[in-house]
Amino acid sequence: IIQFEGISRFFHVGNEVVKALREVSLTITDNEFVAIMGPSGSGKSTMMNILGCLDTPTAGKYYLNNQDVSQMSDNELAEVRNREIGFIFQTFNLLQRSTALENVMLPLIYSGISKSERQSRAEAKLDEVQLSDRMKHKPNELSGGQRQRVAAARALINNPSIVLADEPTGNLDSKTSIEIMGLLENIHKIGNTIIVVTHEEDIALHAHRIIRMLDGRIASDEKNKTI
Amino acid sequence: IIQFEGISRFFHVGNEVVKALREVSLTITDNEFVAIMGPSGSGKSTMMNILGCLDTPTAGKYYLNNQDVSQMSDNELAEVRNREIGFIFQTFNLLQRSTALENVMLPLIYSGISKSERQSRAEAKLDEVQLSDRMKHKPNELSGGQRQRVAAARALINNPSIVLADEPTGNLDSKTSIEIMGLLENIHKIGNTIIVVTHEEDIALHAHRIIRMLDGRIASDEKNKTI
Ligand SMILES: Nc1ncnc2c1ncn2[C@@H]1O[C@H](COP(=O)(O)OP(=O)(O)OP(=O)(O)O)[C@@H](O)[C@H]1O
Ligand SMILES: Nc1ncnc2c1ncn2[C@@H]1O[C@H](COP(=O)(O)OP(=O)(O)OP(=O)(O)O)[C@@H](O)[C@H]1O
Ligand SMILES: [Mg+2]
Ligand SMILES: [Mg+2]
Repeated sequence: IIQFEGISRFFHVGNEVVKALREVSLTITDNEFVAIMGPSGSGKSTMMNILGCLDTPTAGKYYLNNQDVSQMSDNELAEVRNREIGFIFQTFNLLQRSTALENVMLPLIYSGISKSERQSRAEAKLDEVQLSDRMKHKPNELSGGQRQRVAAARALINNPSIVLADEPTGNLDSKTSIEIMGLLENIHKIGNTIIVVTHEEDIALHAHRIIRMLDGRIASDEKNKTI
Repeated sequence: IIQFEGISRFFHVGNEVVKALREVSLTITDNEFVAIMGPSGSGKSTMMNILGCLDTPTAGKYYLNNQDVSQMSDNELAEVRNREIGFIFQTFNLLQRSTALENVMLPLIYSGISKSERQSRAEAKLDEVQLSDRMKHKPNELSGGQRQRVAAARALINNPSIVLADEPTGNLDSKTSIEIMGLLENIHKIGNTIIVVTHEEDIALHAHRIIRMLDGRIASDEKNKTI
């Protein structure tokens, strides 16, 4: 359902060109659980932003469910981002002036369900990440790990068919990390696709396939032999 | 040189009171290397903000180098924050409109040295964290781990006698994490005090003493037996 063909992404800073992704080709099918690893600056978040339709490549083709993303209208893209994809960002990207509850309710706004139903679903999601007692807090009234969990709850509330999680456990203790990975595994079991960027080998071992990046390219792409 | 006596910090959110720190007492002497661990929300960053003179306690006394911090003037506090303490924040807190180089130069502004000297020292610091080729990038033109390294370089440029590092390796691959911990160990060896908040046991094992927090209190405080 995800196909990259020769995807490149270059950034221009002053006179220099940063080649963040260099002709990356990749196929991810339905219901895969993929971990992406690699050194700092190797292009992981850049790849995730393109996968999540938040950034466009400099060159190459991205087919999502057999549709060429570059040919989609703005409405189609917005639809895909809101309904199909759940994104846990490396820097959380929560709305600073909204509470945890309001942040988690946000993706449901165009789903046509009532406000009270949106609220009870968001409360249930926050309960799954043990934040029932922090629902009325704004992001600056939360700890780093609590913000990360709100970002996770928000990404998962729409039951997206593709979850993109960029370092979802970087600020979490081992117990909470295991709980977040458990949530992702449950989503995988009911048929969805999970792509996790992580620096931690034991987080990567939850996945069935491990892709390692280096300098904007895929250096290796292998099954997880321990599963 | 650091003494907490019955330090409490309460936050008010609507009608509720969050007891982030509850009567914490603690002594840290010169040239210690301390790791602080504990679950998400247990009060670690709150404690670090008080240690760094960025937040004031609700109750209790904080003596820094035998001086009662609550009795210091604003000028004395600013002096301490700028000259004595280097802070690597959990969320980096870089200036978005300044380049990596400008961010790292910032703490030297009141040190009385020339701009060209400040610039060459900042360049050297960025070289120590392998970011010589990213000096002109702004924070949003950097990867997560690169921002974390800029935050580290900025915290260390003044050779502060106390380094407070709140999850300094959360976004870093193992190789870069080891390099950052190496920098902190060097600073420790030349006589300074290092306090690191971390969720990762192998990062904590670089320290000589491990304090574990739980629900706003210190649950345990022990020597690192592996050293
Ligand atoms: N400004 C604030 N207003 C209200 N509550 C706050 C505020 N800052 C922190 N808290 C609460 O105080 C508690 C401690 O927060 P703190 O940031 O110190 O935790 P932490 O140990 O650093 O957690 P983490 O490992 O997730 O970073 C948390 O439960 C948090 O919700
Ligand atoms: N907007 C931008 N402008 C210029 N350069 C950028 C931009 N975004 C990223 N880069 C550069 O592209 C490269 C890849 O960045 P990316 O964020 O994808 O790395 P990453 O693998 O996610 O790293 P990390 O593990 O540190 O999060 C980095 O060298 C970074 O400096
Ligand atoms: Mg990244
Ligand atoms: Mg914290």
